[in-house]
Amino acid sequence: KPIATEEKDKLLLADKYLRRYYGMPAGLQGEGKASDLMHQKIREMQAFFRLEVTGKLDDNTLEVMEMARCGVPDVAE
Amino acid sequence: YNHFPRDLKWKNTNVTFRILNYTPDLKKADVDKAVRNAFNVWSKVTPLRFKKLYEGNADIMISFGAKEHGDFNPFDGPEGLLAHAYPPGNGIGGDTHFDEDETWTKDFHAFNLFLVAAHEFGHALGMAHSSDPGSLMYPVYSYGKGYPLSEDDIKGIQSLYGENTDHRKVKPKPDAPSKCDPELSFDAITELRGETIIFKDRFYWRLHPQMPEPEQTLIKNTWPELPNQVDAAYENPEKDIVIIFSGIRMWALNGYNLVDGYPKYIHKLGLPKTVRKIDAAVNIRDTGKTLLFVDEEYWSYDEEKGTMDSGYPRSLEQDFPGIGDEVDAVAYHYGYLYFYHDHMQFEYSYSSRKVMRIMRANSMLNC
Repeated sequence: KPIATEEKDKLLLADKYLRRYYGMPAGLQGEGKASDLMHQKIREMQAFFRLEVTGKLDDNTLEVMEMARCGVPDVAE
Repeated sequence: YNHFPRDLKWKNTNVTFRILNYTPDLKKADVDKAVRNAFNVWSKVTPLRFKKLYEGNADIMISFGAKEHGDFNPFDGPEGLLAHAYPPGNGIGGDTHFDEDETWTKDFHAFNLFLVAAHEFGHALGMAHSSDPGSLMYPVYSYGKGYPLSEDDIKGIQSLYGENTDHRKVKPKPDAPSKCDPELSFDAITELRGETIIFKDRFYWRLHPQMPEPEQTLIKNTWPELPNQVDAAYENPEKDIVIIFSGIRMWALNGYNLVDGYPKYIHKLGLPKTVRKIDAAVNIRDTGKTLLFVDEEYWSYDEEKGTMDSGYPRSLEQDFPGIGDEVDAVAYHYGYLYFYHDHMQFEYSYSSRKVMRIMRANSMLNC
């Protein structure tokens, strides 16, 4: 069943956020499904922001991803 | 706090900066002042000294630009990404860029240029992001008055450059309280539409039945109008409002919105003028009474009548034996009062009038 637009938007937001701030390599996402690496990066981001570490794009995680913030990555490269 | 890899920093403490262009959102003088004040934040606690250049190449080159602005690290239009800066080093090292698509301000409206500049200059001096939600180097924007560095920030920058040799006094913000600190005490506790809100310093934890992990947030991030310190709080489920007390003022919240007409003075409840602070408050859902605790005494307020009950204040110790003579916070669940004092929590049976259990205050934070 095709992924609903909203779901896809969330994935796109997370993909962009994790690439920009958590060093996730580009071009990993399969069609409409979060990769294992993405789950791992979500866990990294949740741990950094002291959110509940689920590896999933829950509401609290998305809420933080939508906040105005600094452009420097959270994981120092 | 975190540093960049290899603890990148400037080799000497005299650092130069230059402002290449200006945002039209503010007067040039306001931008100059915001930038100077932002550097002063760091020079107050270190030997670092910042010299402004008007031409040539400075260590920290400051500019405003939108979208792709010359460093292949594009901005993203309004909101979202506000600014970025590069770690100390030659060339682009130290350079700081602000997203011109944002609205830059000099007051509490988003986004305050001084605060964002102080954060970005932290990067330009060698600080990476901190995961302490109360620190200036926390990646998410939040507005706060007063000296912006927290103890966490100061430890970080001083471990790179040392302390300020002429010892000018600063009043840093305390670090965010740790929920599993064995000595943790609460400022206030209340329900809010099925969630439990616990106030401590400038923060609150939010406990939700489906969220095993409490979420810590700055009070002002959710309720900008509230003060940084809450003394007491309770929910009146009938009216669907939460009353917040701080000093001699009280606010009413309807969910996450402030009810018009507040803040009001606590004396409107019928408390004597000698009362300057309420330690704890709790609504007993079954009786419709709200108990207000002040030092060793407490009052009973009838929510329906909107008046204080006669025969108060009464002695806390006499009416609730076993919990001591002062409380920090009180909650009521299914016939049990939970008194919090220092790092202890007393479960008190309202019907049988005795203490049933004694636990650590933060046992409800999964600690």
